[in-house]
Amino acid sequence: DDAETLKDEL
Amino acid sequence: MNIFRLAGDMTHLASVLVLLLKIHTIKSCAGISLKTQELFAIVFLTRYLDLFTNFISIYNTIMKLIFLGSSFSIVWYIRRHRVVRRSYDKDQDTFRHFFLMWPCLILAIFINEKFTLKEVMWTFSIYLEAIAILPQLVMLQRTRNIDNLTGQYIFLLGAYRAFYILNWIYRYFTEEHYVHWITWVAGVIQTLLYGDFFYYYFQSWKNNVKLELPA
Repeated sequence: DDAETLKDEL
Repeated sequence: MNIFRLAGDMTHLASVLVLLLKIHTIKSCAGISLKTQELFAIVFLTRYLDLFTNFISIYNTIMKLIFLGSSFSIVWYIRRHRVVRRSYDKDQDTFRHFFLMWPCLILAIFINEKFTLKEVMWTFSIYLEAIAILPQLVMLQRTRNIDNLTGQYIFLLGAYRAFYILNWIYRYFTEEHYVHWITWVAGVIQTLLYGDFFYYYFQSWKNNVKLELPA
C-alpha cells in the first residue's frame, strides 16, 4: 500500500 | 532505483567512510560531535526495526547493516577507544541532545501514516534524523577551525540529503501515488540546516582557503 512505498529507501 | 537515489546513498556511505577513516587511521575524533553520532545511531536503530521482517533487496539489507554497524562503532570509538576518546572535545559538545528526542516522539505519535509501534518508531526516526545534525553544527560554529576530513564529512552528509530530495522529485513525476508529506517536510528541513554550511564550504573551495565559519 501507499504508506509502505518509502520503506524501500534508506 | 534512480540515479539520484543511488547518488544519495553513495554520498551517505562516503560520509560514513570518511568519518571512520578519520577515526580509524588518524585515531582522532576532533571536531566530531558525539551527540550527533548518538542520535544517528538511534535514528538507524528505530528506522530499521523491519530489517529482518520486511525484505526489499540485498542492496537495502546490506546498506542498512552498514549504517547500523558504522553508527554504533563510531559511538563506541568516541566513548570507549583508549586513544580516540582523548581527542573528543567534550567541552565544545554540550548540546542537550536527548531533549531533542521528546518532541520527535510526541510528533511521531500524533503525526504518522499508521498508528502502529513500527510505523511510529519509523516516523520518529524520520523526525529525529532531520535535527540530529544540530549538535554537530553547533560544535562547528564553536570550534570554527575545521579540519579537511570533518568538512568533507559534513559536506557529504548534506549532499546525501540534497540527492534524496532530487530523488523524491524524480519519483513524484515517474511513479503513481507518490506523496509522502511527512518524509518530504522533514527532509527539506533537514537539508535546509546544511544551507549555511554549504555556503561557507563553497566559498572556501572557490577561494582555495581553509574552511572557517564566522563567529
